[in-house]
Amino acid sequence: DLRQKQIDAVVKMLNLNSP
Amino acid sequence: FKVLVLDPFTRDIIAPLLKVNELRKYGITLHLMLGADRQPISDVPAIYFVAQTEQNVKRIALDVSVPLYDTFHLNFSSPLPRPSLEELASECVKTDSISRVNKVYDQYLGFVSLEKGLFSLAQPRSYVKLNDPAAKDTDVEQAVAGMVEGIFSVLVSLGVVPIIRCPKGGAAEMVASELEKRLRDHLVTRNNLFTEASQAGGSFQRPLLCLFDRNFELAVAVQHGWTYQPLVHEMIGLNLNRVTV
Repeated sequence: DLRQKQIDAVVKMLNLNSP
Repeated sequence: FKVLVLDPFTRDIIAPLLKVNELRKYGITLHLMLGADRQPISDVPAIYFVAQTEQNVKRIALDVSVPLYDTFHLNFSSPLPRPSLEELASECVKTDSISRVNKVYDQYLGFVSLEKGLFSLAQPRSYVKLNDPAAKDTDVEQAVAGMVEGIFSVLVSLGVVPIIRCPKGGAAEMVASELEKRLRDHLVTRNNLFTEASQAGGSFQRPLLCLFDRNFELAVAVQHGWTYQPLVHEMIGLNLNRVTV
């Protein structure tokens, strides 16, 4: 699911975690 | 407490994914536009998520030099070109503010996910840019490069290297050959973005990526979906899953 993968990446970014 | 700084392109990426209350859940109390006049907020980390344009890099360097925030986490929707990164670094060194830049990330998020199985490259008027007889070569190249970067982001997110098929002699072929070049250039590096996905039990079967040219696929232009969503799209206009009446 591409949308979910993009959400996960954005959340990671907002939590200041590395990609 | 964190500040999120966006530009129009990345605002459109975030808008269909997360609502304002969901942003709060992740500690984002304020989201602002990079181009707007912003007041300094001390003791607050700022997350920048913007497109990799020269203009944005200049503005970020200015923000860091003020400084507008305590620390800067810079995220670019597609890879920041080397000269821009060097410019950012030299500007920050000049103003002795480099220590405030915590990290710089290439995010590969340069596309808009509208639904589970539908995304847009968010490139307005791309058809005109590619087909206008008065268009300059540089404009066409820029439009193609934008599409290639967007599709590349999608492939990185999915962790797949597809087999590419396209009709000959049009914009789709230009996109396909540039995309192939981009993938090949990237895959020669040892720890590339697709290594992790393949090691994590990724599929051995490569998906098929078909690129069509609207000039050759005339049937698409006259085919109308008889469901509610296309009807609304044609009658009122649908942008980022939103209808403005």
